[in-house]
Formats: sequence, C-alpha cells, structure tokens
Amino acid sequence: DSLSVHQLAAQGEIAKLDEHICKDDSLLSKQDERGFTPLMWAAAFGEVATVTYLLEKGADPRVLARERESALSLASSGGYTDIVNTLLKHHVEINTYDWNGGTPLLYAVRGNHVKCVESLLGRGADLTMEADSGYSPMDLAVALGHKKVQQAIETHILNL
Amino acid sequence: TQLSLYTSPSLPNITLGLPAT
Repeated sequence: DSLSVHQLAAQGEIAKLDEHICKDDSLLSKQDERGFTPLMWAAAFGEVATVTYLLEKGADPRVLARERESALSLASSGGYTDIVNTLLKHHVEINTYDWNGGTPLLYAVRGNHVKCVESLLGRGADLTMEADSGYSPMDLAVALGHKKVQQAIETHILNL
Repeated sequence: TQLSLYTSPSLPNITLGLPAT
C-alpha cells in the first residue's frame, strides 16, 4: 500500500493503480521529482498492459520529463516495440530530443532493437537528427557494430 | 517482507568515448 503510483506503474500493478486513480484522478498525470509520469515508468519497464490502461484512462503520452525524456524514448531504449507502436498510434511526437540530443530512434539503435528501429522508421522518424556526441542513427549503428540495425536503416533509405 | 522498488527510469549516454564522426 505504500508504493507510489510510479512504482505501481513500473510493476504493472493495474488493479492497485486503478484504486488510487479512481480515488484521485490527478495521480494519472503526477510527475515524480525528475518529471516522470506513471505512463513513463510503465513504458520504461515494458509494462504493455499498464501503458494501455493508463492511456485509456486519459494519461497524456506527450508529456516530457525535466530533461526532456519521453515515454517513447524510454520504451525505445528498452526495446519495447509493442509500447512504441501503441504510443505512436496516440500521435506522440516521434522526434523529441533530450539532454543527450537523444531521439527515440537513436536510443533504439543504441540498444540494438531492430524491430523498434523499423517501427520508428516506418512512422517517419528523422534519420538525420544527431545526438550531442555527433552520431547520426547510421553512424551509431556502424560504430556499435549493430549490423541488423544498419541493414534496417539501409533498407528504409532504399525504399524512400 | 521487504518491498522491491524499481529504480528511476534512465536513458543511456549516446557516446562511445570516441570522437564524433
């Protein structure tokens, strides 16, 4: 009972989360000290059903945390393609950049998450946005030796 | 029983310790 809505979201505890939110619906958009919402916590920990539940309750998927992290960048970094696709269907901004110059696509590439990369490219993610370190998604895939990601980017460019 | 708590979400640095290309 002492868990915060953020912890409950991260753990996928939908029933307990629902109890809290039914009592106080402001908890749906409550940001923790770093600006993360329950939706961001659920997205970061791959809790697909919780993400869907929070969106159905009306959670705003476009909120950015203090350092401009988004639910989409967190899901992309973790390689949670189902969550990435769900968020994209809710028309989130696909090319947000954060303190790191990181975009969802750059995080998906960094994590070697091929399916995420394909989803993001299919939805029009910008291949030219570089991280603060100067790496474009392609540079990063090459530098890290992520050959399948590299191939996915090349296939996408050829299809343009 | 002790509660297991998740640590705050974080995103990795996009650097490799190499000069940017």
